[in-house]
Amino acid sequence: VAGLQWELQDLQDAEQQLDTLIQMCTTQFKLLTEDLENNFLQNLTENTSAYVTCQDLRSVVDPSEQLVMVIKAPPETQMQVSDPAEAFQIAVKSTQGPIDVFLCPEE
Amino acid sequence: RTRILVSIGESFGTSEKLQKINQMVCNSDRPLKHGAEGSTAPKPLKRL
Amino acid sequence: AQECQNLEMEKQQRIERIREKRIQLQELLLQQIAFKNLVQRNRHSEQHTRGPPAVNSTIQLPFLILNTSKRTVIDCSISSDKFEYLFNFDNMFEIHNDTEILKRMGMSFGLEAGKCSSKDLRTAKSLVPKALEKYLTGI
Repeated sequence: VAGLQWELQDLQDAEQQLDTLIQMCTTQFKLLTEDLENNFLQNLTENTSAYVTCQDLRSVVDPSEQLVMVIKAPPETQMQVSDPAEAFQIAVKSTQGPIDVFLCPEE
Repeated sequence: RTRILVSIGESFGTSEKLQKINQMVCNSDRPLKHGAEGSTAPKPLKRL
Repeated sequence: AQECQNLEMEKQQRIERIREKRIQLQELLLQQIAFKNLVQRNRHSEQHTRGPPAVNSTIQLPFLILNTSKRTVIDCSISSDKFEYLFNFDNMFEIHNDTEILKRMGMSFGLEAGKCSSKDLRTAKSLVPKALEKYLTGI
């Protein structure tokens, strides 16, 4: 029992350290994206620099054979995927703003 | 019947759930309309 | 014996949680590296091209990509306020989020596949907080 309690204490310390690092990473990332957004909204920069080009997409998804649909949705948007045995169906529902859907042009 | 519900719109995240959706759709034994004209499964993404 | 059994069970549960949290932390690290690398690439290319690309040729993060065969027939219903979309496909499709696209573009230096040159590893380390560098080496 004493041996197991020692091991559990070590594992508890390791888990707490991971929680701290995950929290740090998440916070730092949120601040980074908000900074870019704010700079753009305050006209400090011409854009957020956090974008991919259609060319980037075409380099990853072969547009000659694939139709590429881009979905941009506000936070907390829900995507429901139906049981494929019944239908290939997707429902996308937003509560915080309109959803933007467009096709990536072939060239 | 909804099989999978994903909260999107968050920047980054949900990768695992989307992989689950792709597997579920890909493994479904639903008869495909274009089956006769050869495989029209979505082409996997390239890795640069 | 009963107490030993309980402690052993708690130990296994904790080990499993630590494993999941390590994966979550690695995923966050890769996302952060890919994101910062993308921003640097865009700024760098904007300096060369004297300005950002045309707005209608760029897709701001975050986004989702859905790809399907060109022969797929898609029936799409949209609510008038564009808050709700319903898509019906007659064929299979795939969905990917921006992180996956950035990884495929090579923005995370191939770390997710465990293949990364020492030069790229140095660059990747410069993009994450000091306390997390050792996790990169672990990946």
